[in-house]
Amino acid sequence: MALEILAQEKVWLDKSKYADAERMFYEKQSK
Amino acid sequence: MASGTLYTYSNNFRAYKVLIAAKYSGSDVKVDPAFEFGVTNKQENFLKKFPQGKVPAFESQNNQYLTESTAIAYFVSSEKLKGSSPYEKALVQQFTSFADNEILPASYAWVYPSLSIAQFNKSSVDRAIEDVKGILEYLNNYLLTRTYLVGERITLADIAVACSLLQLYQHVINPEFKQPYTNVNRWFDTIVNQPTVVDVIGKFEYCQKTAEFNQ
Amino acid sequence: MASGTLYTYSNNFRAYKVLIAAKYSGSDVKVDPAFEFGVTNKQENFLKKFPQGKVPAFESQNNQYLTESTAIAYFVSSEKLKGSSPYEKALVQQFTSFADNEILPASYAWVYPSLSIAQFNKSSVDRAIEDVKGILEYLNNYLLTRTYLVGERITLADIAVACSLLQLYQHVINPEFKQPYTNVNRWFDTIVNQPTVVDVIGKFEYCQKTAEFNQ
Repeated sequence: MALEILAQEKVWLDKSKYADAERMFYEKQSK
Repeated sequence: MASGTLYTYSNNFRAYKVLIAAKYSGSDVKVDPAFEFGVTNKQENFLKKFPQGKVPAFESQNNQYLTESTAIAYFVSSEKLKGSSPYEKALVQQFTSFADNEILPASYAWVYPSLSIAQFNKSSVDRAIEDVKGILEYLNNYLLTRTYLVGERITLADIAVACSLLQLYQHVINPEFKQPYTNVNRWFDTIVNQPTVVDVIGKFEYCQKTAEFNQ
Repeated sequence: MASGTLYTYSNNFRAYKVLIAAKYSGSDVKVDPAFEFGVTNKQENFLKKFPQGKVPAFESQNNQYLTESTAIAYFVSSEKLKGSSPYEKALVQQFTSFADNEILPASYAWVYPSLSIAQFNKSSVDRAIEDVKGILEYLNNYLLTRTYLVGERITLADIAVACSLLQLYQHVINPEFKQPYTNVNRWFDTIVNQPTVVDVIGKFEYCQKTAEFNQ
């Protein structure tokens, strides 16, 4: 049961992708 | 409440949360003009203070170091901004968490592909758009009978939620999309046009036309 | 601090944060045994209290409603758990934010595919493993000279960070992977073996062998 419930929870699986994109974008802007 | 130096790149909506909270609280928080993102936060003496090299990062006048924008916003805030009763304080924390845990993931997944900052993937953008509709729907119902999110005046809840919505209203929420959410639009407009907020983020420009996704 | 009813499914590490904080604080927080995930949180009278239908959700004895596990944990906590000086309070908030914003996304991205409850994608799992190494490295250095994360005794910082690491230590961090992080392992073991914590989560079983990814 626990796994089925976990599977229904909306969790942030791809944060690192956006965090990287954000970092690169603002590093470029900073330059 | 603490005063000191904030390290961040410009136009960082997380840093806005701190700077707006500081201005409302009367605490003296200055952005370090010499900070260069990608350079300063990789240098030895920065990493000694902030081992993860993340921004915004805060250094108080008493050399106390702090990261995580919500924690910094609380640190520079007056009691007034945190809610008055224990339950109001809890609601302020509920909304600051809601901004970080629910609004930001949806905002990233819609705004960044639209600005070509992140890869475009139709199904995840469509899901993000549905999530944003759910968030605006919830806030719209909640704000039907309220001027501010918690209590009778502006708190960190309004500041945190408004800052987490900035990129959405600026880049992708066009007039047609936001039409059904009149209470949120009124509330958001009230916040971004507060003189204290305008001092920090300047005149807010709403999105008129959502950027087309270049596949 | 508040007492009342917590709505959650069992084995929810977000709910553990609330229940452990409540036990340390002496506030009376009971999990509603009749709650059925996917059923109760879709019913009319639940959604009237908690429009987003998310758990954990808290209803105080004075019919105050609250969501977001960190906000609920604060609401049921004694002052002692929140840090003593203003700076300690800020550090506790820094770590509770760090748990939500940094540890959980890395944990989801590694644990969920390993439990086959999310799509397996080698590059994102490899990235998540690197993120977990970075997190353990940071905590390991930080805990070199400290018993607890903030001040001289257990606070919400320890409870929140330990709860956010539970799934990692339980499902994927095997003895070989964790070997370099002796300070974190000592700290984590101290926390999960506190009688108050064992009361809530039971005897903690460490991962011995990381689940092989079935592509």
